[in-house]
Amino acid sequence: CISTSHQPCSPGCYGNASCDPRNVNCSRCEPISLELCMNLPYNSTSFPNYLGHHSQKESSVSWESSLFPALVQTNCYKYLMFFACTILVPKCDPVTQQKVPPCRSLCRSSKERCESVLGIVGLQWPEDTDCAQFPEEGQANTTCLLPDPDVDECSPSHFKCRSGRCVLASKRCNGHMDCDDDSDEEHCGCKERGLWECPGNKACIKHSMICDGFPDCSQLEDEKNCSVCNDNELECNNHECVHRTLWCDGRKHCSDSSDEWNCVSLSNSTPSVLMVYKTASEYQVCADEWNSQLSGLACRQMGLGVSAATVETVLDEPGQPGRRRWLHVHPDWSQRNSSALQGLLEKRGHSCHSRKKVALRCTKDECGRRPAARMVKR
Amino acid sequence: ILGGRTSRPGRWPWQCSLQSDPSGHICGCVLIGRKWALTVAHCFEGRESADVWKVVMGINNLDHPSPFMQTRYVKSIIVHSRYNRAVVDYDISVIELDSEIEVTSYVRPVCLPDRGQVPKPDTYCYITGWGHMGNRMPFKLQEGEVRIISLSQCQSYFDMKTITSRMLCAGYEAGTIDSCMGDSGGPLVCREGDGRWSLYGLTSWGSVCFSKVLGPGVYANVTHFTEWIERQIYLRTFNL
Repeated sequence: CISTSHQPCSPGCYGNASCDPRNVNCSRCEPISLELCMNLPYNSTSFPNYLGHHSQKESSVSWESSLFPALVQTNCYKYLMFFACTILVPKCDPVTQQKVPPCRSLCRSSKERCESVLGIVGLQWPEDTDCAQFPEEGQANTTCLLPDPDVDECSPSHFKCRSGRCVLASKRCNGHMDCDDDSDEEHCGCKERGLWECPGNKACIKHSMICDGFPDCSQLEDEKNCSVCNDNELECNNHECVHRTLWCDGRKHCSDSSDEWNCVSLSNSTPSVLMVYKTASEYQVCADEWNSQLSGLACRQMGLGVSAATVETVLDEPGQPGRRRWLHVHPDWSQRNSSALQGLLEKRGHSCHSRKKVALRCTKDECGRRPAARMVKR
Repeated sequence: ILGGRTSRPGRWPWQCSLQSDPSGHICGCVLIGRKWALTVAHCFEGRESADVWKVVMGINNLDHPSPFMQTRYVKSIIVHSRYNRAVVDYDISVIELDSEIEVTSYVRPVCLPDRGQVPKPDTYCYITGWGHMGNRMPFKLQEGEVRIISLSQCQSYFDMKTITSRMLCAGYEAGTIDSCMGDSGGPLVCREGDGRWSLYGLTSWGSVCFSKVLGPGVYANVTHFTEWIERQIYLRTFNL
């Protein structure tokens, strides 16, 4: 029902009526993604919910999704969070694609036990939760939800104290006693919380974040020792191993392309000498056969705009300390099937005839400037 | 934008509108190069295909096409692979336009911050967009000045959500000036000492902005993603 192509609605949505983008009642079951309500005995919902929200995103940032978890901490009613979830992300019947409401008794119990707690801090029970709108249990031709006696009263965003009370998971191990029995400050290591501890800053991260190519620990320990590559291989950012000779050849060999990252750079010296990292070594580029088109390409590849000037400078003298090797422009560079500079350069047996290496001055593209306000003579 | 004001045409030449038929404007976006724009990942939920989108630049009034308007179709969308819709983390995506824009006074890119360059708390920056104003949706682009808020202070406003290092908070406790529905993907820009404007945030999420629960807005922290953005552009440009 999301396009204008007049596709028929699903059977639960008014038979074969044409979809009208304005028809907000045309709802479908969708998986629950609201973090607060991920441990319900059902896993699909439909919108709008009983609070008038039109999506889970709207629910997640609503007043009620802050209110109920805060109220749960007061221990006012064991099944308050279950009730809250039945109105925030109502159960969707997979057959009829219709919402299943909470039973009136569940609504009333929640309101009776918790409304007064809200009153103490000057807040009101959500206006849209009139219990009369929900059916009585056992009422003919209707179904409604009641909590299972062993329903988990704390949402995944909460920690359950030994006393049974729910406190925010973020308050677990925060150095303050938040449970009435102080159980939130017991066993506070990452391991006890099912997480992995970064050796450096002792931060806890999920196990799924280890060796996933994204550093999460401050000293990157979660991305170390993730693979064992041979001597003739280098490690990709995602920890695959790729042969050194394939590194920076202008073609992707790591599945995340990291073998082709940072292949071209400029030295910090003046003038800025072009440096190319290829086959796991750093090279200068011989100025023989170099041209302005290649200068533009090099600057663009480094994200330094398209306008460039080439400066040629004398190669390091043989025998000098720190002498570097060089690359040559491939004779068929313009026909090569690579558009990245490193794929257009090659190692060659002969020397650099001009004895000059390439240095560049790149001019970054203009950005962040607003046109001046126009002046008008008055 | 709540509590903002109508902006002068051309004042924010990097602001663009991400549109899809038949709804028109869905999200904001920000031009960062001749062929590249940024927006947030959540704008593409359920609409991941590039074919259904177009990017409109150089306009102030959504209802009145301007002679300075440029429209480009979307060639590709790169959503961050770590985007998590449940907690709205890594909420960023790169848009590749089908052809380069013509840089004019009304259409020009903003700068990306250098790696590690973040605005200090209490710095004043600007947000812009065609999102909800609290009582109506505007036709004309709105702008608002917001204050950068530290992550720890921001976390105190959002007890139920984790504010991660991929997020940046800006606004006011009372929510007097804030971004709102429809501003998503639009820019939070700060003026640098040399007069240039840099993009530090992309409008991402916050409280229901016209409800009684207020607080600052939460933006995708562009500085965190600078390297990722540069790599995506590089890999696409050179077909790697």
